[in-house]
Parts: sequence; structure tokens; C-alpha cells
Amino acid sequence: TSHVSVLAEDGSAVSATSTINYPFGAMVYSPQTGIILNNELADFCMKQSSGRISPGEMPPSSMTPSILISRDGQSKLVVGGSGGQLIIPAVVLTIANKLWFGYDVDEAVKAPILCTNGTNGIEVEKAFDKGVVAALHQKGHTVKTMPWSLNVVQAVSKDGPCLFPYSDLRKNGQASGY
Amino acid sequence: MGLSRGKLCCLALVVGLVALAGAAVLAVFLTRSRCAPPRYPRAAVAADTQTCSDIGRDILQQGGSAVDATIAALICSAVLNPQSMGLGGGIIFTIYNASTGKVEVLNARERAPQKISGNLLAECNKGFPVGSRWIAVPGELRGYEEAHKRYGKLPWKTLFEPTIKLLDPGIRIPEVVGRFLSHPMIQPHLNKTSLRKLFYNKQGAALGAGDLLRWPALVETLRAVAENGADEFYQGTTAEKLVQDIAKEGSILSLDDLRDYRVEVVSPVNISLGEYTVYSAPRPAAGPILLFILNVLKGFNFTKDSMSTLSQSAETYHYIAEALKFANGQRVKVDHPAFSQTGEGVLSQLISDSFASHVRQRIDERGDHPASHYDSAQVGTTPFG
Repeated sequence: TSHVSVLAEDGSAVSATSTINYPFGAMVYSPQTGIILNNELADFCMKQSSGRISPGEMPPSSMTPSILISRDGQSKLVVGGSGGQLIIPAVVLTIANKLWFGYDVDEAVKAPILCTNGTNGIEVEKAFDKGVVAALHQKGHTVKTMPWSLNVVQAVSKDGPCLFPYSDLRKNGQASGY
Repeated sequence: MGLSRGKLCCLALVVGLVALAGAAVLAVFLTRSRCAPPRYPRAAVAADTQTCSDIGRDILQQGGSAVDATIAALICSAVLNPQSMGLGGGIIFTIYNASTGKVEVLNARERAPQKISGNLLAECNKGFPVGSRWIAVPGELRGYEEAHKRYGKLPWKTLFEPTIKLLDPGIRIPEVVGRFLSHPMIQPHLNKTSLRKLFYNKQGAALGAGDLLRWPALVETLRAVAENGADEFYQGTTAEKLVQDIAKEGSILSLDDLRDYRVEVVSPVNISLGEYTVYSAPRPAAGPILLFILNVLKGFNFTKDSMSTLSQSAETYHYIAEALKFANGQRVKVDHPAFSQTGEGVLSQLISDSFASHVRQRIDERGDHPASHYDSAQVGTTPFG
């Protein structure tokens, strides 16, 4: 999955998330066209309880391309991410870091995340504060460290006259502007 | 000897205008210097590589719209991060139009094909879900087409040109792609698939970071789509070649599936968050889940102080973790509305202040509640991406 955030000179914004699902999708390659095919039907697997896929149906997704606009229209945050089920906690934490905890957008994206797993345990990135992990243990949480960080967020913020784009270093990202 | 009243007025006017012009120049200068990189005064693009962010920026500087820049950056990302996305996938756009103040969502996520296997879900727990039976009908290019039709300023072809120019002589495999190609969980699968044709050299070894990747077939497809539009992919020669190729691997995807693919244009979901309104993509995307979590968390009235000490950070992350656990219990609600038994009322309730308040009341100091506490017993544990 890959995310692009754009804020243009006229104030218009786009938050777009695109995917072929798993790394290299279905791993099926069309040699005549050069196209790599998705394996998006795997996302229906969470429907196992209802057990039926209808032709034309779209599978559920963790994608959350989002745009935040202040009441006076002067401040904006264009944000979204990739990383499967890590998208939601990564975007939540980016927004919380930026709006509530006073981080600049780069620090908001960089900050190590926590997420929950299928059994309601917590998983944290390797760089997550060890003191906080110990305190969460004390509260009764089961906390594990993620083997790798697949969460990647791209964001553009505007506060005052400046636009601040940031592409996640977890994927060697680099933003641009003028 | 004094100046006449008229001359005095003229002089005052000239001085005033000069002062105003000076102030304006100073303001522009100060803004520019304050907005030095990584901040910018006019426009910005964040894609997942420098090259693709720059391509988006260049499109904006040529007079392109935010949508034009996004599409150009995405076409580039399909080439520089082919493990992540591409023309064979799907996309969801959330778009804010500054001239109308409206936000809309273009949902071009992939769809199940007409001949979808009735027992596919039985395969879910039988290992890594790769191979032709997991392919859904791609929506990517129809998504670009719809977005461009609504918001594009530059010609469609212009958006493809930078990537065609980049890919034509071949590209060096980026470090991130190299990491995926050599990953011990991925390589054994790759090794057995048709992707060998693309990512393995003549000696049978996987390409690594820095190796030259030639991809002439994709260059030709990009050229054809740039010239002929998205119809090339959905009902043109490219469609025929694609269906032929993947049929050899057992795919049931048909020309009718491609021809009949439609994008959905829908309203975003939104909530108020202090001074902000948050807009996100509705189901089957996870916007409602994101908004549910933010709605729960906003009631804790977090501030900078919430992260100022270890104990406050721990308390804050505890609340965030609990909100995420409650969100797990709600994910089953974000299915495709056209095929869902879950009514819109349930989704409205999910992002309501009253439901957020109800959930907040169930969050206490404990982090060891059983799954039933989070109403998540009905949710499968298979992740979706």
C-alpha cells in the first residue's frame, strides 16, 4: 500500500491511498502488459463468519485517507498511511501527536506507535519508550514488540503561512514542495 | 513658503503607497524565509519517495491541480514501489475542493469478479493467500480517470510523461524494494511465481537494491494508457493481453469484469475534533473506525501535558490502547454498503458522540479485560489491509 498527501496553492487537498494488498499482491505478473495483479480478495477473509462474497463487492479495507480542516479554513492536515491493519493506529497517533500533544508533523509521524493485535494484546515498535511499556504491563496489558515496522504515514500540515509535508522515513520517504 | 494643500495630499499618498508596498515585500520575504525547506510557502506533496514527491511538485508548478499532482505521484510510486501499489490494484481518494469548500470520496477499490469462487473463504486459513484465485478486478486507473475528469487541469497524458521518462531506460531497484525482494518470508513465494520474469536475472538470482530493472512491457502500457485513456486498460488491447496472461495462471477475471468496473463517488464521513472537522473515507474503507477512535479519545481532553512525564505518557497510551481495542470490535461493520446487512444507522451511531461517551465510560485503569469487554467476540482475527 502507498499513500500520497497533497496540498495545492489554491488550498485544495487530496489524500489518496492505493494498494495491491500484500507485498507484490497476488504475485501474478502479466508479461505482455507489465502489470502486477492485486490479491485483494484476501481481505474478504475477515468475513468468514458470513461466508459469502458477491460479484462486484468490494472487500473491507483499513485505508483511511483523511483531511482535517480548521473552522476558519486556515489550518489543514492531509494524512493517510499504509501498512495493513497498522494504518488505523498509525494515523490515529499522527493526528493525536499533531493536534493534542503539540508535535510538528514530522515528529508526529516519526513517533513510535502502539497497536492492538487480534487477541487484544498490544504491540509496540522497537523504539517505543520502555518505561511506558513497563507501566502498560503494570496495568495488565500484554505487550509485545513488533518484529518490523510496516506502518508508513504521509502527511502535509498547514499552520499559519507555511506548509509542512512529511514522508515517513520508515519507507525512506522524502516529501517535496515549493 | 509652504506646499499647497493639493501637493501635500499627493506627497502623503505617495509615501503611504511606498510604505504599503514595502510592507508587502517584507511580508513576502519573511514568509518565504520562515517557510524554508522542509517547510514551503505555496504547495506540498508527500509521496513515499523523493522522486515521486518531486514529480507531484513539478506537476503543481506546471499549473496542475492537487488531483493532477496526486495522480502523477501515484503513477511514479507504482514504478518505484511496485510491491505496494500499481495499475493492477485499487485506490481511494478523499478530495477537498477549496473553491467549493466540498469534500468528496472517490472509491476505486477492487471488486470481486463475476465468477468468484463460492468456496474461496475456505482457503483463508490455508497459508499465504497469493496466486490467481485471489485477484480482484482492479479499479486503479478508473479511479485516476474519474478524479481527473472532475478535478484535472493538465492533459491526462501529461501526468504519465514523467514516469515514462523515468522508466524507459530502466531504473535502479530502490533499497526498500530490494528489502522486500530478499525478505525471507517473501522470497520463497516470489521464487515460484510469474514475478520471476520481472525480478530475477538470467542467472536465476533475485535482483537486489541498486540492480538495473528493465520493464519495457510496463513502459508500453503506460504509453498506451497515456494516449488512449483508461479505456485502454478496461476494454482495449491492454485488457485483452492482461486477461490472456492471467488466464494462463488460472485466473477467472474476464474482459466483462474489466469493462463493467465502476468507481463510486460518495460523501465522506466526518466528525468535529476541537477546532477541526475530520473528513475520511466511508466503508468499505476504515474512515468510520478512525473517527470512532478519535471521538472516544477527544473526551479525554489530551494536551501537551498528557505526554510531559512518564506516568502521564503511560496513562495516555493506556487510554489510546483501550480505544483501539474497542475499535477492533467495530471493524466488522465496515463492509461494502451495497452488499451489507448493516444499516447506515449503525454506522452513524458508530461515529456519534453518545456512543463515544458510552465507550469512554467502559475504559478504566485496567488493561487486562477479557475480549467480551470490548464486544469483539464476533470479529475474526484475520487482518485486512
